[in-house]
Amino acid sequence: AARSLNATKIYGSGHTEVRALDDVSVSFETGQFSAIMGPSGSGKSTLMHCMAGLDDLTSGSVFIGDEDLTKLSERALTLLRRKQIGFVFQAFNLIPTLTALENITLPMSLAGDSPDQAWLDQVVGTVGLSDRLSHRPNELSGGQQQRVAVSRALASRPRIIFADEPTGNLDSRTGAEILTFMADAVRSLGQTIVMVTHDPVAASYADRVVFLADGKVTGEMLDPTS
Amino acid sequence: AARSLNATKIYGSGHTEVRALDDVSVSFETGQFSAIMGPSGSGKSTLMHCMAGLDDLTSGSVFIGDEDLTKLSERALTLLRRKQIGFVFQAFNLIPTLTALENITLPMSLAGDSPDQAWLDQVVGTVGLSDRLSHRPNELSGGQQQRVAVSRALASRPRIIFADEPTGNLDSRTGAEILTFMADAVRSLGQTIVMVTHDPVAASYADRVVFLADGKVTGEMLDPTS
Ligand SMILES: Nc1ncnc2c1ncn2[C@@H]1O[C@H](COP(=O)(O)OP(=O)(O)OP(=O)(O)O)[C@@H](O)[C@H]1O
Ligand SMILES: Nc1ncnc2c1ncn2[C@@H]1O[C@H](COP(=O)(O)OP(=O)(O)OP(=O)(O)O)[C@@H](O)[C@H]1O
Ligand SMILES: [Mg+2]
Ligand SMILES: [Mg+2]
Repeated sequence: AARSLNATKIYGSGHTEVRALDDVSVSFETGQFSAIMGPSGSGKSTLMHCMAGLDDLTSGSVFIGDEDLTKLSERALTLLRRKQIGFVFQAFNLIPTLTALENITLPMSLAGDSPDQAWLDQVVGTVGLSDRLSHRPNELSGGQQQRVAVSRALASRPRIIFADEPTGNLDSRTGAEILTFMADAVRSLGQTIVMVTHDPVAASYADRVVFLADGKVTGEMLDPTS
Repeated sequence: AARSLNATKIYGSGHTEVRALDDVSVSFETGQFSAIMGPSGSGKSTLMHCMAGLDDLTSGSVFIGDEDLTKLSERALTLLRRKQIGFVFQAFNLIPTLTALENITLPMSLAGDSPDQAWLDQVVGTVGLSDRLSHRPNELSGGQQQRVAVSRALASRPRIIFADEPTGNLDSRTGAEILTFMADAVRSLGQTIVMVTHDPVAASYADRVVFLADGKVTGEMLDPTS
């Protein structure tokens, strides 16, 4: 579903240069729940942003399906992101002037699609936001904002979801409900999910874990158990 | 060091009213490492913001030492916060135009104090930010931003530190280093720390855990072990 080939991302230059990604070739399969783990600063968010076409590489390529994102026009890339990719940001990136519900359905509105109401109700119910939908982000707790961000990615059932630490602000019970829901979406609906997490318990819901350190892949594990 | 007495905080009114805090009386001792746990949306951030004088109560009182914050003028409250309270925000709240180092020393600059350089070096070294100090927040990873926020509260050695989920974006090793450092500051320097966390492992570093649900205290545990 998504892969990178010799992906390198360098910030700065000379002796202050940071190799956020250093020749990373990794592949995430369709219909699989993949996790990415690694120390803070190891390049996880950078990898996800580049694979989702939100940031460009210094060298190398990233593919969604057979589309090489580095070869697409700005317009084609925006269309692909809007129609095919869901992203849960580490800092949520909610629109402060929109309600929770408006934030959740925004990608679909932008893509000109209307929500599958039954699915939307199921997502909102599972993350526990049914009584907070009319509130704006600054009237929500940190974990509630995170759940809005998660719902926004799930609601449109995109081809692939990139989730950057989707349960970091949640108590273990709420986190488990969301992870179970994600694993079910992968299992029964064929949803493809790539999730960054620091939590080995969260990673244990995935089919495979890829390990990153200093911008490089250092290993992987199939069927992780925590 | 800090306590609340019948603290109530209500948002909204009528049938959309949310009792974020419902008659909460809790006390945190000087020189102790206290943790607050509870489900997402249970009132943890609200309690911390009210006890730090960042938000006002609907009814009840909060005290730092013998000072009733509900009785202070805006000016006296600002002075108390600046001189005596350190706060690690759940969303970090870093100044985008300042470097990591400038963000870390900002409270001291505002208070007209100069940093204890040896202590500052120790804090920065422990959180692992020595090579990122000249970078601004948008050039830092999520976990690095969180570490800047943590360092900012620790560097001025305030009378009391309120830390709202200080390790949520960190891998377990980096998190453990910060928690160990905090526990040492409490043990050997008499630092008072009140920490909200969703992570039972983080809570196990504390001397005592208070449990919150639906805006009420539901229990506590001394010497928590995970
Ligand atoms: N300005 C506001 N208007 C209405 N409701 C609010 C407002 N601010 C907070 N709330 C509500 O108050 C409740 C408590 O919020 P709080 O941020 O204290 O929770 P929390 O325990 O810190 O949760 P989390 O673990 O998700 O960070 C939540 O249900 C939240 O939606
Ligand atoms: N604009 C930038 N300029 C300079 N360095 C940057 C920039 N953006 C990111 N970096 C650096 O690139 C490295 C990788 O960052 P990235 O956000 O991918 O890490 P991460 O693995 O997601 O970390 P975390 O777990 O803390 O979220 C970090 O050292 C970070 O400081
Ligand atoms: Mg990150
Ligand atoms: Mg909170």
